[in-house]
Amino acid sequence: MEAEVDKLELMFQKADSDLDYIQYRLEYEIKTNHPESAGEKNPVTLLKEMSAIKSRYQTLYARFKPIAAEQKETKNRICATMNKTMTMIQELQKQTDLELSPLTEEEKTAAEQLK
Amino acid sequence: TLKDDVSILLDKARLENEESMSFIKTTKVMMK
Amino acid sequence: SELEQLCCHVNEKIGNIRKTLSLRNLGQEPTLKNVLNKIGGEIFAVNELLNKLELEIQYQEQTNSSLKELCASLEEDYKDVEHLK
Repeated sequence: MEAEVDKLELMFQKADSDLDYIQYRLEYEIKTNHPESAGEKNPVTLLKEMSAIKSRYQTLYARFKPIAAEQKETKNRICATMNKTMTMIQELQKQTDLELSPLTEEEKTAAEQLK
Repeated sequence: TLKDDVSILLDKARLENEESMSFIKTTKVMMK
Repeated sequence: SELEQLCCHVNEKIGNIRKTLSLRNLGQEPTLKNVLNKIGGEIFAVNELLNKLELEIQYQEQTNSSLKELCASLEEDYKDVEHLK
């Protein structure tokens, strides 16, 4: 049984290296038939560049998603804390009869936006 | 296509950044 | 599952060879040569967009840390007001 498994493993390894060799020979033939000139790349190079930009996009997308989620969560926390603080300041104002200067137009707009 | 996906994500990232910058400005107005 | 991985690995290589084989005759006919050049141009354009996207994401990471600082300082303010109360 052991021998059979070893034999099978060898067959897979040979198939793997044969496939690598075929790929290498094909690419070599294409590069030979299409020497790269200024601005003209051969199909093999383009194929490699295409898979490179695909994986670069996936990497950037994977980086973007968590940041966007974290940003949303931080903004929600800021809004909640701001509103809590404003409420507490108003309560303090009532308790102490302290007259604070009224909110400027800019502050009113900002408070509305944060609500 | 991939180009469209990249353009869409780029626009989304730009929009998010603009929103965040204005959000930070607004919050700073209130904190003064 | 190891056998499946092995099969995927071999199939992927065969797929690449098939793709490369289909490219072999490309570039002989002038029309296909144009298609090739157009693809080259598109790849360049997508790379430019990806560069801009990468910059935008870096900027977003900076914005994220500014938001977190702001949130921390606001929470400090809230504690002060609470203490005052």
